[in-house]
Amino acid sequence: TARILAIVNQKGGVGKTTTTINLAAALAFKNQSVLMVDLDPQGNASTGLGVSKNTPNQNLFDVFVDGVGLESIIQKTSVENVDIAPSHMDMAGVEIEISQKSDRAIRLKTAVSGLSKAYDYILIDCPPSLNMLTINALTAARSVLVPLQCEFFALEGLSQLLKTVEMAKANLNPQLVIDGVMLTMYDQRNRLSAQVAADVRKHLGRAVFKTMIPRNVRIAEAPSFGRPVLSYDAKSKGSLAYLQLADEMLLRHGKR
Amino acid sequence: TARILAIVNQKGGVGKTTTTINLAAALAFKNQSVLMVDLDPQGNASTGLGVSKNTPNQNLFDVFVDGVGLESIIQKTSVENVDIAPSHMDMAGVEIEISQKSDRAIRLKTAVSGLSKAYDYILIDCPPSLNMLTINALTAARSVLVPLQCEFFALEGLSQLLKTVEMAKANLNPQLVIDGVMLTMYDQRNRLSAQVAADVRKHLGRAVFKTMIPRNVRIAEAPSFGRPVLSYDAKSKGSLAYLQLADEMLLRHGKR
Ligand SMILES: Nc1ncnc2c1ncn2[C@@H]1O[C@H](COP(=O)(O)OP(=O)(O)OP(=O)(O)O)[C@@H](O)[C@H]1O
Ligand SMILES: Nc1ncnc2c1ncn2[C@@H]1O[C@H](COP(=O)(O)OP(=O)(O)OP(=O)(O)O)[C@@H](O)[C@H]1O
Ligand SMILES: [Mg+2]
Ligand SMILES: [Mg+2]
Repeated sequence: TARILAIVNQKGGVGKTTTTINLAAALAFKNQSVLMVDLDPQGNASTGLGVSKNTPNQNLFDVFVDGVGLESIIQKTSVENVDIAPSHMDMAGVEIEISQKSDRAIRLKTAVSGLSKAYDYILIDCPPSLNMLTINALTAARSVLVPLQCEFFALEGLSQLLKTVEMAKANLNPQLVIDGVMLTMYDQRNRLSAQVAADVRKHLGRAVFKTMIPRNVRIAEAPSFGRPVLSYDAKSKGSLAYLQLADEMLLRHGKR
Repeated sequence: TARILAIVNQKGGVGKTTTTINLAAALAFKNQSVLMVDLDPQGNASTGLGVSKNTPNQNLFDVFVDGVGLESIIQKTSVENVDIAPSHMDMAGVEIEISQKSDRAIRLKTAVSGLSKAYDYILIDCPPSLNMLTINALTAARSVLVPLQCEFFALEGLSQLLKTVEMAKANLNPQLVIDGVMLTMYDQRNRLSAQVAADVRKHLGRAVFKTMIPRNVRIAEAPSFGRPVLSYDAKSKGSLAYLQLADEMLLRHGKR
């Protein structure tokens, strides 16, 4: 059955969406079938793969509010072996719509349960906030991947995030584990990156992936072409790093 | 009376906090008295100036929930002419606490109204989301400053943000204007920055500040020392850019 991964960090701009897109592509490259769920109303994961957020048909909002099956909104992407449940403009209002439902925290868990035989991995991109959408991701997921930008402000929110994950595990989802913290936008030209990386490894040890994603302009350019960095520039440092991360992930999950 | 500025963008990691801290310091350097309000529960603006978010006393949460006067929680910072109403751990739960109050959208407006004679500028740092805290900032403010990272995903959210500001102006705060969009993390080594900057200037014209903030590692290092870049490295490109932005801002507001 599928390994369901929530990609979470309430700190903004730390590479959640970039990691969802490029890890999905890297896992697909290694013959895994992958479903991405774009839980961020900004919809960057959808746009980053050239998928529209304005369909007039049923969309992710209807899955949350009316219990429409997730499989009916899934689309293929330009990447082989990668499908997506895209975001939608309507998602900006979804939190208010489900706020009075007693099962508001498990709407996504229910929706993905029928799909876990259809994919090897389900990656959920989350918004920059510990809101009800992120809680839904933590409840539906088997594990959490925390992208951590190698900068000062990004360190600050980490302990709050780890507490929230523990809370979700205790109250909503006992099987939830932290796959790990993934260091990203590592810039070897500046000592701040090295300091943050050393600090995190000292405190969290093995919970930190060995693979570090370097700051690499090809990664930032790729979404403007609607493609993951692996197909935009396969030989770039960014592509190689995400392929290495996929290897390490598969090893941790016993799929290698 | 004080010019109240909301620094807003729901896209994460685009430089909202960095701009609040460094613009405050630059305005203070130009003899303006400045109050910062840290409306983000992450509290990066507070930590970035070395101010604690864990006071056992009354804090910003009590201002929102119990109507405690904002002036009673204001602290001095290490920067002359810059005071702060810091964030607090309790603020993570403030939205739920005020969600049933009929005046939930104007709690901050009421709180700052008594202070507008005490400062030349009040800068409000917002979280990466168009939630009730950001709505409070848009209601209390006279104008909006939108930091825009020169990258692809950051462009995507801009039209949604401008619509939300129009909505706040129509329904909550008729005096609200957009001071401008400020391009930041401009990296002249990569063509993506130039493309985004050209695109934004083409669509928004004069609404875009002439001053661009360059990507500059001294800006990212400064908060780990609890200081604005102006006092961490006064001669850096980052400091000079924020001083230039302050000049441009003062000109737009008729204070020069
Ligand atoms: N390793 C990298 N090298 C260079 N640029 C990167 C890298 N990772 C991400 N970026 C860029 O940094 C910006 C922030 O990344 P991204 O949007 O993926 O973060 P996020 O955590 O999803 O943001 P949000 O909190 O708004 O959802 C984007 O413009 C992206 O292209
Ligand atoms: N001009 C710049 N040059 C280099 N680094 C910068 C610049 N501006 C901001 N940064 C760094 O980029 C990161 C994101 O900036 P910041 O935290 O201010 O954004 P934000 O919009 O407040 O994020 P959030 O959405 O989480 O509130 C920080 O680590 C900051 O130090
Ligand atoms: Mg994102
Ligand atoms: Mg911030």
